Amino acid sequence: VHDLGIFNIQEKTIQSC
Amino acid sequence: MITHGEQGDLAFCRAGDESWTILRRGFRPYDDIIYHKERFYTLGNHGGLDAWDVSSSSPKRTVIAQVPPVLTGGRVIHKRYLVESSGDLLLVLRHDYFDDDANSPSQLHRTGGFKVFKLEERSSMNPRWVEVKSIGDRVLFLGDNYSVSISAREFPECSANCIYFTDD
Repeated sequence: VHDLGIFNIQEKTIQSC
Repeated sequence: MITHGEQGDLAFCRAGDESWTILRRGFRPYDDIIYHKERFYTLGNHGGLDAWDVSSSSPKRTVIAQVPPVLTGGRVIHKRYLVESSGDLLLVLRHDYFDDDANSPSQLHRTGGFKVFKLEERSSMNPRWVEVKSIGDRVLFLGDNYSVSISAREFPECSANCIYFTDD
């Protein structure tokens, strides 16, 4: 499982890539 | 300045030097290094921040912030990063996915989130880490070797107030 993505600091959510 | 080798020795080399100078040995004593405001900063593996002046023949270490920020709610720090953004020195904590259900192996080793802190330097007191809830239009790229920040205004392909991270 790859562990990379974009974390939105305000929403505290991760968009996986 | 680098950490290198299996043990993660700390070493530096100035322009004109013919070899690297070892500053500290030990078992992976440092998590990250950054050059900021004409000094090298090292983040110890327990979270302490030091600054190094390597301009003289006998490099000098200064303790900047001994008390590292911690995470609450059962979250475990997976990795720490130093990154400069708009002139500030930031410490970013990466934590693993936290699930009350211990029987969910699919979430093991997945990043759960990040917390960002800024080094607040006060004239009369020791610097301290203060949590940052927003980095505005900045974008952080966290890397195993080095981390950088850019402006989403200058690079509109990137999302503002976001951290781009890779698998380590």
